Amino acid sequence: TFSPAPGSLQLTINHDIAADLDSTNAFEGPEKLLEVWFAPSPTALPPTARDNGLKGVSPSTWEGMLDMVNCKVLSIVKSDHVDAYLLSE
Amino acid sequence: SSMFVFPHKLILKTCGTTTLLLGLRRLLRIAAVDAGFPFHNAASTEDINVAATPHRVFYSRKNFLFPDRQQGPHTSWKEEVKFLDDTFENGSAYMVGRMNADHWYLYMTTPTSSALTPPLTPRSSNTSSPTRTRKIPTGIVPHVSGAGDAPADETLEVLMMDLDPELAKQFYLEQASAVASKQVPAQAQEARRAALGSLGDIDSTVDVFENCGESDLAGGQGAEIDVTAGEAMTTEGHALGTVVSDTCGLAQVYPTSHYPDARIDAYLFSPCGYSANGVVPAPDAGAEANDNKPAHYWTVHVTPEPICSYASFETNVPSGQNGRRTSDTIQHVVDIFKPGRFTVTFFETKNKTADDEAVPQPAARAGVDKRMDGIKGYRRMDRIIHEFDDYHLVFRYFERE
Repeated sequence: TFSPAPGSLQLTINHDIAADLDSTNAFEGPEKLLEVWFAPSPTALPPTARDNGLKGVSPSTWEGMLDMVNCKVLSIVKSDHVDAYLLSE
Repeated sequence: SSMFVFPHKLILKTCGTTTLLLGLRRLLRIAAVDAGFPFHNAASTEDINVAATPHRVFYSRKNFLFPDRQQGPHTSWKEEVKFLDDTFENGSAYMVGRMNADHWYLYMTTPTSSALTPPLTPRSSNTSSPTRTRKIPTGIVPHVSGAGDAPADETLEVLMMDLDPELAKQFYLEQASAVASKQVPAQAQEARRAALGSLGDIDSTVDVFENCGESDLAGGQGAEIDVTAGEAMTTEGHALGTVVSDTCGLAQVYPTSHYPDARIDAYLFSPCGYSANGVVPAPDAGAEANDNKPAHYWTVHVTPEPICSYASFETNVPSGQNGRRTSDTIQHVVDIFKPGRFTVTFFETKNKTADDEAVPQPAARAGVDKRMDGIKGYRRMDRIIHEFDDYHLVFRYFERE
């Protein structure tokens, strides 16, 4: 493991999923969009929140949730302010 | 599909027949147990039903093409609203647009202060029933320093239907492979580097987990390698996604010439389909100087098959940043796909100035900018404005001339 320098980005590719993904049966275009806020801003996290709030949650923990959604992680770009997950389906 | 995780919020946008809302309660539990956000529906995090109290929630979508093939609560808007109403207090559901044509749905909760909404009585911690009977309050956010300084928030979403068939071919594996094979390797490499933002030049690292399992992906057990090796170990889907990003024009929506720190992660699916995430740090938000300067995102999803061709573009990069107007962004994206019709939704926070209630200031609002009505090659059919307590929503519907 490592800690990227401030301002840097880190790309992670999940080869297990991304290498052999078959999307033949995908058919529905319109997506569903969910946005959940737990604080008004990144600088207004409640005192009980861990450092970095949601961003401090490990990808494996999110994977458990994403399994319920029927999505798999293809790759992740991590930055200081936001982590962007590219997902299957 | 895509997910964006900020310290204070999470955005999850999922395609096809995914069951997005079935992950909601797990999300609320993770926010309480793993991120430490306050909860009011349980005595402790040991309770299986513990759920963090969100500040606010948005759920939205366009009308489905094949609703009968959706799963879980997603077979109808009524069922989705019921699921959300069973989960949250203070929720409101809206339909925007023509019922007999393309329309758009929105569910949102309204933040309320803890003074107005007392916490619910904690549930017994020894219950193990998976059936939650109490709704989760929203908006109960402890006052902390900076809570009143929430930055302006805006989101643009362009949903395009009936894509130009020739342009849609770009998003097929076969065509993308042919395009890639015509590029000399150096050009292909350069395209990938451009899309990823010249990783090697900015003290970044590519962390590749080859043949890893789920726990490996999560635990960060992969080997740190240099950029050159990372390029070689990319997947076909990612490599072709990068080529498509460059050739179709999406890489130029927020070009590195104007947004030098912007990054794109793209994937081309087999046999077709494309997804991309962009991360756009705020201008001059380099290195350690701007911890409070946010990064923004954009995301694109493309389904190119003629029977259900569709593309979506979403961004929260502020309008006017680096001189680029929202109307310019819309025109750029629409020109990539040349859809037969499309909708534009634009969400923006209200001006919080003291005279906001007394003196409306429409001229200052990007959402009502007349330039957004004049997309070349299209006729605006509808413009519908919703005014919520703290947000404006402008919905537009366009058809090809």
